[in-house]
Order: sequence, then C-alpha cells, then structure tokens
Amino acid sequence: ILGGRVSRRGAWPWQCSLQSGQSGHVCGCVLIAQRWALTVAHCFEGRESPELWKVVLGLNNLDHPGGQSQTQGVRAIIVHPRYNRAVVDYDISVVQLDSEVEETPFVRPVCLPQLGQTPSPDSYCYITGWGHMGNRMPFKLQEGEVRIISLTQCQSYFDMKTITPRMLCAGYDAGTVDSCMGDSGGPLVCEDGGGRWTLFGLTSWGSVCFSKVLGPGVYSNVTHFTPWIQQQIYIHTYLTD
Amino acid sequence: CIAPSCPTACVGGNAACDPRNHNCTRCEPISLELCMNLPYNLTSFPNFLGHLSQRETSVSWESSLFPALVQTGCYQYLMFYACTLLVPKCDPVSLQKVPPCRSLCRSAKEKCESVLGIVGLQWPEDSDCSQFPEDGGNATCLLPEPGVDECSPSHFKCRSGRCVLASKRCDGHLDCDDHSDEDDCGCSERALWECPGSNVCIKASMICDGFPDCPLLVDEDNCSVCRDNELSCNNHQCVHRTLWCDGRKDCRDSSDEWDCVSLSDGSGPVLTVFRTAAEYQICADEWNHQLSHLTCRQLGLGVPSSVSMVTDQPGVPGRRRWLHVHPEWNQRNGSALQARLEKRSHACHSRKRVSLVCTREECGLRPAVGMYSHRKKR
Repeated sequence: ILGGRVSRRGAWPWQCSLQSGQSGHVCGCVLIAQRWALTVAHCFEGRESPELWKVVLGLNNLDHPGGQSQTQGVRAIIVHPRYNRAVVDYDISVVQLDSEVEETPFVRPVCLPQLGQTPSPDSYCYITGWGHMGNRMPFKLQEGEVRIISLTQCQSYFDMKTITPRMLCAGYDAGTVDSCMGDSGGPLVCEDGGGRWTLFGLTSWGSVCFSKVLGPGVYSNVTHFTPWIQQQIYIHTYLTD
Repeated sequence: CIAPSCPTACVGGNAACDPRNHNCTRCEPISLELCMNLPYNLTSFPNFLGHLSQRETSVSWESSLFPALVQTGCYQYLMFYACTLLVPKCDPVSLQKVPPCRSLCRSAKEKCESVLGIVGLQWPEDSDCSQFPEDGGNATCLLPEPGVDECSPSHFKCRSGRCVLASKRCDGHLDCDDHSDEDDCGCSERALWECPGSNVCIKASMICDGFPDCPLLVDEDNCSVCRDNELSCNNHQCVHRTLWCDGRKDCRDSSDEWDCVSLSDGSGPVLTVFRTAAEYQICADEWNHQLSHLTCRQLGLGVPSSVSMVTDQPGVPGRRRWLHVHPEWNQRNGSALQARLEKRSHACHSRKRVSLVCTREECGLRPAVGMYSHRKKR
C-alpha cells in the first residue's frame, strides 16, 4: 500500500495472507465465511494446485505471526471460468479452506454486498495489505484510505486497458494512496452507518505503482460477482459428488 | 546433468545431455502469443531476463512493458528485440541460444530508454548490451531481417504502420495516429457475431457458452433442443425433468440443482422447492429446527430468526403440490435441503406450510478495535 500507515492488530480481522511454499506471502485474501475466502484469479497463475497454498489469518506482522494467527490449508481453488489474463477481467477466485476457522476478535468474516449494492462515487473506503510501499515491502499490515472513482473517470486514466463493469476504481489522481504488488487479492472495504464493513473490491491491477505513472487502483467489483460467489459456495458445500 | 542419468526433460527432448554437463539444453516451440510472428519458432530457457519458462515469461512484467512501449514507436524493431530476450532463438543443431547482436540492443536502448524514464521506469537491467556479441564477429547473433514484423500478434497494425494494443481496436477511442483503429468496426469485418437488436459484437465462442453476453441475452437462446420431458441445463445439456432439484448433480455444470429452494411467495417468506421444475410447498408436519438452519445456510442468508407454520387459506386456487420431510432426512449429511424431502401419495394432513425468516450472520464487525479504546492515557 502506497501512502498508507501501519494498522493496529485486529483492525481488519477479515484480512488474510495467501502463502505458497518458500515464497511466503504472495497475495492478500479476504475471509467471507468460516470456511471460505476470496482472492483474485491472477494470484494462481502457474500455481493452480491447492496443495501449494496456505492461508494465514489473524496476522499483523508477517515476521511474527503471534498467538492470534490461524493457518489453514486450501481445500479448493475456484477461479472464475471467464478470467481473462490479457485484460485482467473477471479477476476473482473463491478459496475453500480445509476446515472452519475459529472466530476470534482477530479473525472475523467481512460482509458481502447485497444484490446491486455499490459504494457511491467519491465516498471513502479502506484498502489493506502487505504489498509494496513504493520503497520497500513491509512486515506489518498497512492500511490506506481511498476514494471511490466512477468508471468513466477511471477509463480516462487507462487508455491502454478497458475498464469493464467487473471492475471498480479507487484512489487519487496523484496516486498518493494506492495498492501495489503484493496487495493483490486483498480487500477494499467500506463502513456503513452501523459500524459494519462490507467488501466491495479485491485489489486487482493498476499502473506501475512504484513509478511516476499516476492514477487510481483497479479492483474486482465484488457486487458483480456476489451471485456467482454464493453459487460456488452452495455447489461445493451441498452438491459434492 | 547433475543426476547420474539425464532427467526425463532431457531424454524426452533428445537433447545433447552429457552427465558432466550441469544443465540440459533443449529447444521448445514458441508458445508466447506476443512472439508468434518471429523468423524463428524454437526457443530455450532460461531466457535473457532470467525467466525459467514461457509460462513465467507470459505473466512477467516485461511481457506487459514491451508491447506498451512499442505503441510509442520509439524504435522500429523494438518488438523483435524484445522477443529475442523473452523467447531467445534456439539453434536446433547445437541446441544453444542465439543472442541478439549488441548493435540491436544498443539501438533499442538508446531510442526507448528515455521514454521509460518519463514514466519513472527503468530499462530492464538484465538486458545489459555488453553481454551480447558484436555483429560481424565470429559468434552468431540476431539482427532483424528485412520484412520482420514491427507489431506482435497482440497488436493491431495501423495503416500508418504504428502498432497499438489489440484491445484498442474499435474501442471507441482514436488511438492510431491515422485513426485507422476505428475504421471498419462492424462485427462481420472483425469476424465477430453481432447481437440481434443491438450493435454489440461478441466472439463466436461466446454463443451458447452458458454466459449471457448480448443485451437481450439472445446469445444463450435456442441453444438446445430438449424433448418435452427434458429441461435444458445452463450449459444447454438436456436432463430428464424428474432429475431436476433432487439433490444430485445430473447436469455436468450441476445447474439442475441451482435455485431449487426459495423463500419468497406472495403471502410472505413461505418455503417452496422446485422439484422436477414444478413448485412444491413443504408440509410442516415433520419440520424441525435443523432443517431451518440448513435452509438459511444453503440460501446464503445466514441463520433462522423466526419459523412459523402457515395454514392454507380456504379455497386456495388449484391443488397444491406437497413435499414431506424424508424419514431419513438426517442420514444425508452434506446434502442440500431438496435431497431431504420426498413426495408422498397423500397431501399434507395439517395443510400447514413452512414460513421462515433468516438473518445475515454477524459479519463486518471489528471487536478488537474496541479493545484499545479504553486506554485514555496521554
């Protein structure tokens, strides 16, 4: 996260770290139910097998997991059948954990948006992750406040790519607070009046965040995928062979 | 090869694999779409940027950087040079990599490095030109032959010769310097299929693929011809009506078991199941709390907050169809609600239906954040 700050322990209890073998942290992910998480499809490029992955929850410092962290194996990885690597469209995956997590103050699911529920342009939301900070990779979970940007305005920043309805844009013209490599799959969440946080985006792509190229970050639009997510959970819970 | 015998990768590729040799070199066909129009079609890895495979190259940052840089027109043979780094030529006889000539590297770097500087990016450091042989020396190296294509298959070539990314063809923005990327944008001119009733173009592969793409979803119409007693799955396979919503997957995409349970009904949240694609009420006589839990979870609606039994109004139109709780409903662990119900010859004695209200499970709260708020120290 560029232009962010260190988050307090337990501030984002749905944030998880998707880790693989020796690489350690590869991508962010988001807990949406006791046995289910979301991330983006491009994190699995070339490493589609569930055995290669584990999910760590309740984490703040990558280097010192601490007593609140929980580590889960991955039972299934369900990449959206329409994921398109070239234009990074339909960039979403549902991850089934080996077993249910234990809900604690440091491990909690986030809310999925209701059908058609979207954040209003110019409202402020939060992104979190252990990705590049522009000059280094952090150990402690970073958080940054970003502003939701309309798709039309967003398209004007990216004449090399097409912004589709499956995408959501957030950030600032000057790119001052933005997600970056290593944040992929992590959450963009907005708080409602009752102090409840809803997941509207998964960090997906953007301009090269440690260069002078400016512009917002692009997130997978979770609202667009909520019916598909619910359907995958139903199929993999109740329609096993 | 370090191992006593060559690993299969070498043996399979009839490579020259000398046990004393520390690596097995072999040529492989180029599969990177970006470089499928080169004057050679065999490559070998690792490449000159340190990537170990074409798959790694295909998701590398350089494979996005170079096509974007080509659009600036900074150097006529930039794409050719980039491909000699990304998928280096492999000589089928010696099985050795053939590098680009130093002059080609220098030309590309001199003309394009400054463009990257404008956006705060560096030229890929692995491509230091001194590692490549001088052209004309005794080491063979690659130079662009006349007629080599300046654009890659991932580009659209403007009439003026410039290259723009294929995704910009007919995207409504004028990208070519001569605007030719927005000419002839009819669907048929681009070998695409035009959605009836709109000017949306889709690839032929998107027709009847289970995903609606046209505004009126017409690309998913008339995709299967099922018999009267069959229904069409989402993937347009035909499945017998009696198999619909029985709790077992019969469609390859399992769509015969989608949307089988519903809580909406004219008269409040009454539970209905679409067994054999007909609407059934659930007889409340043997209903229980576990089934209420299962129903709410299966619908992704959380947990039950209230359950009630609704008596049928007298004179309800037509004969209702009833499903009853299966006697072995709890032997079927892991199965969906519709698998735990059964038809019976008789109607529902009490004529009471199940009405259920679910509430979303707790989510989106941050209890740990409150833990710090009591500390008022300054």
